[in-house]
Amino acid sequence: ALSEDEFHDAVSES
Amino acid sequence: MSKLDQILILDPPSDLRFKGPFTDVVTANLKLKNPSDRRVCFKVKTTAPRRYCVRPNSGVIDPGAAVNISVMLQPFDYDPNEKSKHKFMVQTIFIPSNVSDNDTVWKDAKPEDLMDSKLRCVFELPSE
Repeated sequence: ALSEDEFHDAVSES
Repeated sequence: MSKLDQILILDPPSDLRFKGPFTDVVTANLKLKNPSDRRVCFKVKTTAPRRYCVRPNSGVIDPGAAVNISVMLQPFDYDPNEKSKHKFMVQTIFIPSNVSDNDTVWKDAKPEDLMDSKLRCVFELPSE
């Protein structure tokens, strides 16, 4: 299982 | 860790597919539907924030409503041996009736109130 720490807020601008 | 089941219906439910070649932006669509009778706040998270542009990356879904999210994979040099290990997570929480401000919802959120769904990214190459 992935730890949630690996997730970051997605960005809406490239 | 207590976990609530995700209330939103995700379409697709578990895989985001991106079709190559990856010389230009490739967009995958993700639909979030709220089948409940309460308003839901959502946030999109990813393990590769620099590789994707997500619009919208957060918001509110009214009861019975749905939101279409565009997940845009930025151009990169594709290596045929590369299998994407990127993952996305849709994190959601019911909006308490006494709260109007979304930032407050997340700030006050208790871990046991959060619901999440994880999706993995699949890179597809056109047949050579």
